[in-house]
Amino acid sequence: AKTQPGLKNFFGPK
Amino acid sequence: KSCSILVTDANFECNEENIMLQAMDNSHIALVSVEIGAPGFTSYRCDRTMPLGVDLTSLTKVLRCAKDENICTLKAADEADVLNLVYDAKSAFFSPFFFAFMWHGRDASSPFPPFFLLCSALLPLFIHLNISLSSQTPITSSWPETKYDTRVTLPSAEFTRIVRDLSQLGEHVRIEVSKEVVRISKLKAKSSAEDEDNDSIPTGVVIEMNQHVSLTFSLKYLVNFSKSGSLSGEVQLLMSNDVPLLVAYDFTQGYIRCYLAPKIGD
Repeated sequence: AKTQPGLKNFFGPK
Repeated sequence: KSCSILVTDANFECNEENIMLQAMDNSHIALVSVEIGAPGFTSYRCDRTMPLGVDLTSLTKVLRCAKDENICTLKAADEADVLNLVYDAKSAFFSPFFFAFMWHGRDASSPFPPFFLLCSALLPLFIHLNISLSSQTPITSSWPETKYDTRVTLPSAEFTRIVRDLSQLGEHVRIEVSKEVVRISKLKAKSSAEDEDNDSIPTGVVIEMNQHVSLTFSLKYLVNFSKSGSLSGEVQLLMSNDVPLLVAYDFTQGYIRCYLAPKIGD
């Protein structure tokens, strides 16, 4: 199943 | 209005050059970034860099009072906790009429002021509205910075139509980009189906790519992004594998950019 990671998983912490 | 679908409150960062807004939705899956340059306004003045923390849900309600011909002036005084919106009906027939009220937009439980309805009925007169401001920490407009493998440019109306139509049929969509074709496919909610209905894209589409890309996204967010379509004739989809999609609407003197995390894994 596909999971839905948040944007921070891609861009790192803001 | 487009932002308020994604985020309930955000900071408008004001400086001499522009007004910027950047905020993530509650689930941290989508991010919206807006910039409107000073030349995009009839007149613009900013004496001091300051963030205007605004409840976008309330702001949207206030903006519904405006008619297309209204000129909207936004004002915030130094150290003020109120954003003033003044709608000028541009009509010499009516004498100036100011209607001032303030409510605390951040308190969702407070009832909407009943005289708001009266205020709507009085248009197109002059209206003077206040929105309470909240102070929040400043944002960094450089986040996120990404390079992409592909860029697809297409008419924004087409994009809006495609995601709206597909959202009737499923929850997710797969966007695949190869050299000559963009395939936007509905993914069935149940994985039993083998065939997918493909929507081939009509004319006016430009594909720039370094690498084949295939990504899966939640349609609900794409539909919300597409509500910005009226701001620009074209939309750009920037993608790399396993990287959030950037949906970019550029308009004169500004832009609205929406980022969406892809679904990953099998």
